[in-house]
Amino acid sequence: FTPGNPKWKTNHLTYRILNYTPKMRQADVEAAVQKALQVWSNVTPLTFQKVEDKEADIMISFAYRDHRDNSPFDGPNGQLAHAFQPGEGIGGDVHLDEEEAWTTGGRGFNLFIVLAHELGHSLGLSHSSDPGALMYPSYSYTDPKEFLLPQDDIDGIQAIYGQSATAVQPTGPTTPQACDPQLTFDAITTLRGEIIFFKGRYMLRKHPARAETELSFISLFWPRLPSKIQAAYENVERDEVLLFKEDKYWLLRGYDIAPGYPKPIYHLGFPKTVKRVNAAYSDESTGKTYFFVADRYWRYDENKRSMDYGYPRKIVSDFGRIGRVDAAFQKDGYVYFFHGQTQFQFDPAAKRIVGQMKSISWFNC
Amino acid sequence: FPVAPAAQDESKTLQLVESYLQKFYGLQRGHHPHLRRKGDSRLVEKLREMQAFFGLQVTGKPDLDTLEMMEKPRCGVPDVGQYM
Repeated sequence: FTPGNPKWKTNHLTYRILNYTPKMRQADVEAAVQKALQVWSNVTPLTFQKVEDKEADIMISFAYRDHRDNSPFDGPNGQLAHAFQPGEGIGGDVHLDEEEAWTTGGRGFNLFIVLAHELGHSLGLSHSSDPGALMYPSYSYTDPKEFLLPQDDIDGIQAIYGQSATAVQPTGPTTPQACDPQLTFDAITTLRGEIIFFKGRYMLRKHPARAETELSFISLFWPRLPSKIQAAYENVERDEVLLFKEDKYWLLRGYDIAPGYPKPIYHLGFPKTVKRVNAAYSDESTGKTYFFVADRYWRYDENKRSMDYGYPRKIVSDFGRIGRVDAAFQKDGYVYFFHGQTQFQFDPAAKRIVGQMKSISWFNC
Repeated sequence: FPVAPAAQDESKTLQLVESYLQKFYGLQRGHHPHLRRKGDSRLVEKLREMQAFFGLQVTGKPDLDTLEMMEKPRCGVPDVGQYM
């Protein structure tokens, strides 16, 4: 919260767009403004009405370097925008640095994302230390189509203006905490010696040489990848990682997404009855990759680039009672199967489970 | 993966740190050059505050992770105090 808890005295606010950036179509700027305002009106009783040629509560403008508010902009990057807390005059106003590369997508700086953040200030919020929050100070891109206001921001704004009038109260995503015993994973893969744990729009990255776990947005490294990756595995020999969601998969060559992806999973030999892959791991020593779907699994020959004959088979018949597999990866000869908050260590040579741990055992909690 | 920023010389680093803490953590703009020594306790105190806010390791030193965070594009509103 902003010190002094400033808030608007009315829930029905006005806004005005004073000028436009030449880098975007005017209609795209207006759409970004409306979408950004909706982020906050969706979860509070607040309404926003657009006005022309008169003073509005929230004046939105693109400004250049010193624009006479004692907070000069600094050119490309650095400070992207700023906004003032609720109040008369400049209170509530949003200033955007005209020298930034404003866009509607993942290149440059997404105007909608920055506007939604600044409007949080216009309504009385200050910065949040939750790295997943919209009100976190540094910029991070999320596909506007997938954007959901995080719970941290919902809690903050509702503490000022109360809940929305809708019967069902909106909720938002929370930021995964590495040492949260409840933490489960969407997918896990190794990547050049590191282990990458996928969860929602985040990835937790564990480097063997670093004690702490690094949390990042998937979009930070791979803006074209969707959130909620469902399966992933590394083909160490080819230095490739395959990532799966629904009936599509992407290929990482090194650290970059290879052109021409995503491709249908059916190119790998799955029957059309398979709609998604739950988990996968690849056995470097045999060149075989194992795909887990519901209670069955397929085996794929990386050299022949085709599914082996005689599959699918029942998971339980060859891997034991590990239940549905959320995620899997192989490391140092063992395969680790994740089911909810439990992790099974499987020895492929002995063909049996040799250990059971918590899902977060890799994070030095 | 983003490559760590090239090692900068110390005075540049100090300038980046000072400017960041003045803008976003209320470090007073000092006019006492002799205070510009790295050991300036006020600077260290503000640096620790910034590191705590971002969930970085609180070292009070401008380590690599801290500099990386300071170089990220961000909002111009300070992280502490009011913005009037």
